[in-house]
Amino acid sequence: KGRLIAIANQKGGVGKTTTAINLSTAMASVDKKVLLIDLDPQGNATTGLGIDVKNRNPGVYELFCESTAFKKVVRDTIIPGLSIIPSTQDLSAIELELVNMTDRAKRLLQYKDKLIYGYDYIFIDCPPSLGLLTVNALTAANSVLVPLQCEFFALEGLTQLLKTVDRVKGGFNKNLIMEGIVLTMYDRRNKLSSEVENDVRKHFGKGVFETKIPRNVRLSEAPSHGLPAILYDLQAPGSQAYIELVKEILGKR
Amino acid sequence: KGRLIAIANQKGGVGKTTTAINLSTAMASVDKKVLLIDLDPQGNATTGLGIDVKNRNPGVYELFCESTAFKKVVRDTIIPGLSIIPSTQDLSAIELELVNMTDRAKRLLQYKDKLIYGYDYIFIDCPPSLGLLTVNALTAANSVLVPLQCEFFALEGLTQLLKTVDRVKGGFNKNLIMEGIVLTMYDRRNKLSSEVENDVRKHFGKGVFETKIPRNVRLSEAPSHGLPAILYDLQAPGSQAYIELVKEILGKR
Ligand SMILES: Nc1ncnc2c1ncn2[C@@H]1O[C@H](COP(=O)(O)OP(=O)(O)OP(=O)(O)O)[C@@H](O)[C@H]1O
Ligand SMILES: Nc1ncnc2c1ncn2[C@@H]1O[C@H](COP(=O)(O)OP(=O)(O)OP(=O)(O)O)[C@@H](O)[C@H]1O
Ligand SMILES: [Mg+2]
Ligand SMILES: [Mg+2]
Repeated sequence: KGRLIAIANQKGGVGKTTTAINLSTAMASVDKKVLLIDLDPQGNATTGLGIDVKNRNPGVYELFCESTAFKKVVRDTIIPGLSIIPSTQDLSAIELELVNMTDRAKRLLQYKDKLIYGYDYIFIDCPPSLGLLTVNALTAANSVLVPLQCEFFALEGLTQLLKTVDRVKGGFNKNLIMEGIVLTMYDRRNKLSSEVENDVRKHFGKGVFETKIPRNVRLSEAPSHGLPAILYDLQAPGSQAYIELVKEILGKR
Repeated sequence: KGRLIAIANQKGGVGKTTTAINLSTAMASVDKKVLLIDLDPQGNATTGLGIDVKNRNPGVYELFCESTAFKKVVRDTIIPGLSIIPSTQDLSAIELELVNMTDRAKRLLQYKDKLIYGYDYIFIDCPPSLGLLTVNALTAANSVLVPLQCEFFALEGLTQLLKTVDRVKGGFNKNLIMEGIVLTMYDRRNKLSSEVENDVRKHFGKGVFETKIPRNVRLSEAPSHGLPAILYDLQAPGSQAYIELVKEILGKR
């Protein structure tokens, strides 16, 4: 049985998509069968994996609203072993479209069996909010991986995120656990990074991955080529950090 | 009559809040009477201006949902001439709470007269989404200022944002105009920054401010002291850039 991991943080720009793309690629590179679900209407994960704009329907929106056949929404990527369910802008209207459905938080959950018997790892890239899309991800997930940028504002939002995880755990998804917090955009030259790191490790101890993702321009250049950084520049510090993170996740099991 | 400027971009972490805090402070420092409205449930602008967590109710939520007396929701800040309407986490439930109200997009608009006759400039910090809160800001605003991070994913979302601005202009707010696009986190050492700059200036010409906000660690350190960067470190390149931006906005009028 596979594991469903939601990559979530309502703070914007903390590295959710970059983590989703590179973690799923690194997992596929160690022969795991991986699926990435793009739950963000911005579709950055879909773009970052090179899926053409004309090849994105049907995607997540149809999966949530129209119960389209599962295999129709899955796309292969250029990475062997990695598939994606793409997102489109239609997804941004979902809060209003599903508002009167009683099971609006369980739209993704209804596919959980297909997901965990079809793949070893399923990663879900969440949008920067704690709305219906993120709640769907948390309701279906086995665990939550939280990218945390080493900045003051990012730290401020952590409590609220953890409260939401607890609320979902107390409601729709009793087995939800934390996969861990991963520090992102860590900059050795900047004392703010080490202050945030010390603070977070003091509060969460083992709940924080040893692996830190350094600030590395190759990570932000790769998406413009439609490639994960691991393919764009394998030796880059950012790529190597995601490979280390995979080892840590697999080692923890 | 004052001007109401929405600071919006659904892409996360592009510098909306940092721009809202420092632009409103710089405006107040040239003797304008300024109000900052924090429409983000994360409340980063409220924290960045040093408003104590216990002093945030009533705030924007009450203004939208309970028609609280306007003067009850306004707080002074330590900056002379700058006031703020704080936000709280309650705001994140607003999409669902207002869904059956016909005028749900006009909750802020109903206060427009009080705003433009009470202040010279009113800035609205928006959350990273194109949902009801941002639509409320666009419906009430005279203009939209778009912080654009010099990164590939940030560029991708721009078209969608401009479509939403056009939609609001075609519907609830016929007079809505672009105040301009401001490049943020510009890093001279990184060719991605100049590539994004060239691309944006080619497409939008005069619609892009001359002033660029450089990547500057002092901008991200200031909020942990509850101070705008302009007070925390006036000589820092980031602070100076926001002062230049104010001159450009005032000069344009
Ligand atoms: N470790 C890193 N070093 C340098 N740049 C990074 C790193 N991680 C991410 N970036 C860049 O920072 C920006 C924000 O990252 P990303 O888009 O992955 O964050 P996000 O949390 O998914 O944002 P959103 O909240 O909008 O969904 C992107 O332009 C990305 O390329
Ligand atoms: N020019 C800059 N140089 C360096 N750091 C910056 C700059 N502008 C903003 N930051 C930092 O980058 C992070 C993101 O900025 P900010 O929170 O203002 O963006 P935002 O668009 O408001 O994010 P959100 O989408 O979550 O509301 C913050 O930690 C902030 O301190
Ligand atoms: Mg993202
Ligand atoms: Mg913000």
